[in-house]
Amino acid sequence: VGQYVPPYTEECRSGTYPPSGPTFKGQAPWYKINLDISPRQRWHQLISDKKAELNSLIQGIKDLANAFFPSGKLVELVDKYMGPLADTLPFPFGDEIKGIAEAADIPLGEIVLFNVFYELFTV
Amino acid sequence: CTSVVAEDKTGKLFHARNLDFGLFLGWNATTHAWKVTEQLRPLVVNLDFQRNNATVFKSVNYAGYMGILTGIRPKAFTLTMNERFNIDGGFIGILEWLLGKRDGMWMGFLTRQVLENATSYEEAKNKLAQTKLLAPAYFILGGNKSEEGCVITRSRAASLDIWEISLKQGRWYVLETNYDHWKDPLFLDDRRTPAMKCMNRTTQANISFGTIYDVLSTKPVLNKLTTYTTLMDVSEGKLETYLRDCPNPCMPW
Repeated sequence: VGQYVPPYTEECRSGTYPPSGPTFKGQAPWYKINLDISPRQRWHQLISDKKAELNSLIQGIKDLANAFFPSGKLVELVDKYMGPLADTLPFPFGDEIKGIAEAADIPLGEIVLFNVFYELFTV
Repeated sequence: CTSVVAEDKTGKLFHARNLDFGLFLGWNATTHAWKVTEQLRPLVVNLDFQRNNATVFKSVNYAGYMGILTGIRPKAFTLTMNERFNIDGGFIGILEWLLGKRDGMWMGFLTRQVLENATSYEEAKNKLAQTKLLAPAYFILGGNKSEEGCVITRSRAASLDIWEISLKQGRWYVLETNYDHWKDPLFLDDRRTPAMKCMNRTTQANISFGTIYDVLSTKPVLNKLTTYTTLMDVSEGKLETYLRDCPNPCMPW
């Protein structure tokens, strides 16, 4: 119960490696990104494999936005105004983002938003 | 987030991190977890960026995000970034970008460019310290030689501080969470004190992938926002990423 309330209460762990048990949820899979092929193509395999998970995340963020703005206007604004931002990004990032949006079948503005999430969340 | 660069008694450098994300982005009352954090975990992938069939660098990404938050350029340097919150944050940077003022760099794209193009610790450090950014950040950089490890505290315009490993001063590791190292962390979010306590208890003589994983597995360093733990060994070009969960009892951040 002490874990719910700061300050820190747990003793330093030991013997947790190699990972196992309830805090370990598996190893991350490996993918190759070939920098020799066009930026629009290089993420295709990865995004095809992770399309369902990526769509689920984007939908989750949209649901959250719609909870605050039930009219759906915020998502509309993202789709309308964030997409063109891709053309202003330095090479090769704009083309890579377009390739990701195409492979995931997600509106470009929503993939741009995902890629500038860090900048949005530093306030 | 919690990032650490540590040097063992032989001069070997280890770099590790917990990536925490999703605070206040929806709470799942059934699973007692942050919604976006839950949705990010299945997207975690290790990437091997290759040119001419040879590895240029490796990274850990969320599929669909092409900037770099965690990466290694084998035999040269390792890099992680932690979020730095500031009122002069990235929102203003984005507005400036939209209004046509485009002299700043997007954080994730800068780290990607550094990993792709910089060939040494010093070159990476200079680029990370000097490039104008759209948002403040902490860059945690490790090299491949003794005492090559630092935390670069960045505002949007400049480097505010570079805090380095210094064996002479007994500082065999640098550890960063989400607060300026010269200030106290928020009392409700002090992951630094337990992490440093566990590092100090481990001692330099015993530092390894295993003992660093222990530190990053200790609550609240491990918490409900933690999506993955990565361990990196620059000299061997090794990167291991483990997806994490923090079942109750566990701190929400």
